[in-house]
Amino acid sequence: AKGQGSIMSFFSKK
Amino acid sequence: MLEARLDTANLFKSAVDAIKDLVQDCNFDCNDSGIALQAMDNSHVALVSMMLKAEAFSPFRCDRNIALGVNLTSLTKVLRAAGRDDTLTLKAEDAPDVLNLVFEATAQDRISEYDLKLMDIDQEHLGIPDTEYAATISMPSAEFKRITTDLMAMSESVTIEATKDGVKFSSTGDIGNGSITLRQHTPVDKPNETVEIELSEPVALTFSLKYLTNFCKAQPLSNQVKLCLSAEVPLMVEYGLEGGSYLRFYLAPKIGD
Repeated sequence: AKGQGSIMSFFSKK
Repeated sequence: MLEARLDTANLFKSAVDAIKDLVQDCNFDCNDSGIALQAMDNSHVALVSMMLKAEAFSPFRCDRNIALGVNLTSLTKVLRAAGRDDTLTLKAEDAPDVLNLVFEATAQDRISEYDLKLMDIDQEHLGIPDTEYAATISMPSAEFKRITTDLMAMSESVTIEATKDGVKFSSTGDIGNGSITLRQHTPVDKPNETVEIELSEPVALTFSLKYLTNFCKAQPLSNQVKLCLSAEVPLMVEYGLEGGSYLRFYLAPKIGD
């Protein structure tokens, strides 16, 4: 099964 | 101070309605270019980014940056009191404790006024990089809603595959599998039914249907929705509004096997 990625691993904090 | 008036409350009601189940507390960041909002859902899987440009309002006035920390459940309660065709005026002082909302039904000479208590929300903003997406699909928003609802009956996730032949949404679950394929379609007399696929390279990604069905609550905002995909980056789902305003959702893909 595929796991759910986190949006924070793609977009960095400003 | 902020003063922003919409001809019809409809736009703001529908926008808040579309995001209130995804995010609870968020800042409406107001400046002279308009009212913006960025917030992640609790599990940090999805991100909402809304921009209501100053041009969407008439008049619009905001002298300095004001962050309105709002609980969306509370805002929804207040907005329920606004008729869809009422004019809506948002007002706030420079360092506000409350957001003042005025709904006017001009035909009935009826004016209602509410103050919504604001809260301090310490929210981190994420930088969303400009992305050249491998595939951009424009399609009727009602069709996207139907597809996500139908496939939700099969599985909790959907694979979206864009090729030169079309875009395929497919799900596999305990009871079997299902798929819907849309091909490019540009009826001259019905522009709202257009399906357009811009492709620089084929791409296939898997996403949680729970989030996609949630995004579809924005369907009343726009007849068309845009899906932007690239390998291994979040999907962008965009509901374009008049004058360059928008409501965008970003969803992290499912990863691994």
